[in-house]
Amino acid sequence: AQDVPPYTEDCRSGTYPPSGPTYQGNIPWYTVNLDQAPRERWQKIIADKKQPLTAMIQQIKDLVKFFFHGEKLIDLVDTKLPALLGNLPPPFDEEMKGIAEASGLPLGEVMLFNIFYEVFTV
Amino acid sequence: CTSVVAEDTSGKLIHARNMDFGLFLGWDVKNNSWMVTELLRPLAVNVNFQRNNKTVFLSTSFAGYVGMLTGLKPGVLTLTMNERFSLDGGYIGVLEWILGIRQGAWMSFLTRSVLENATSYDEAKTLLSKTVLLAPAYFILGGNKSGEACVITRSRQSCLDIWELDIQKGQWYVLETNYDHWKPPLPIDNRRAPAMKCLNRTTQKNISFATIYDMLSTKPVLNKLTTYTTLMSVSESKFEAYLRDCPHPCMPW
Repeated sequence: AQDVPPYTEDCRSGTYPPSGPTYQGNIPWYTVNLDQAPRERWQKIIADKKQPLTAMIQQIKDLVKFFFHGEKLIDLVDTKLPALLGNLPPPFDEEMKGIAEASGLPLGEVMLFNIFYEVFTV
Repeated sequence: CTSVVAEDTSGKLIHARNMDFGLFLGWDVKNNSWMVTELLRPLAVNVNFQRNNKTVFLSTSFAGYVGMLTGLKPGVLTLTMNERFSLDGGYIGVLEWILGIRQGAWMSFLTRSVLENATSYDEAKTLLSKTVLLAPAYFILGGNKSGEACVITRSRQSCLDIWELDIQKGQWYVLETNYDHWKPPLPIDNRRAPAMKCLNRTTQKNISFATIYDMLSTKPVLNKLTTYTTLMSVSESKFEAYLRDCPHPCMPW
């Protein structure tokens, strides 16, 4: 299907500046001050994005529950992942702790989000 | 993902990417969309990392994610990372990490470190090609001078290939999706050929933010997994990022 319309199309033109149905808006700008303590750097962003971050992590938890038929794996992530991964390199470890504090999410779930790339390269 | 670095006829480099993520992470039958992709879009943020009130680097990222996948270091380099799938994948690196074998670097942490600390294109290239990693990856790197662009293909342990821009031989862009550039892509996921067709049709003399955005807006380069498009130019200090959608009918990947 990838090679036939409407799943493929001739090279588009005139799409810039972005508008129309494939454009969902500009991405908001934030400043992260690297002079601040790592735990404090992401506070403003997380304060603004707490709800969508919680929703996204909840979705991942729901998928895990669906595939593995239970909460045990999520419990493992929440309670054991920080200990299993041990000290991640600085300043990332402290930054994740700050994000967990600011969002109210368990540290293990914030860590899981941050190691998503490594886990999904299979 | 689709990443490209192209050089215009004046020698300026433009680096752009479509960020695709969320494959197989829950399909929403009602809305014809990937659930995680939909939930990632509201998390997209542009971040200006500063030290002493001066910009160190700019990045498009996701709130809650401290590593970097897309970034520009003013006057020095641009960098994007694309996922490289392999049986010897990152899950093995994570297992090794848990078992105490911890010489590998986490992918997005390395990318951020390079954006934060590298002082030149060559230094960045060395770091990205020689550091032992936890997962395979493609690093797409652009510099600040004519000819400074490459795709670094990495396994966890070593650098498999560095594919450089070569203007003398007519190679005025490097383009990477999620397959080794010397092999054909998966037939059901060929975004490379449509992207190259659009760039070749555009020609080097017409390359710009607008024409690269056109290419990244063409299905299936734009697909149901695309969360954002970022356009970067070191020489013009321009960094633009846009949230994307691919309304039905559109390829799921």
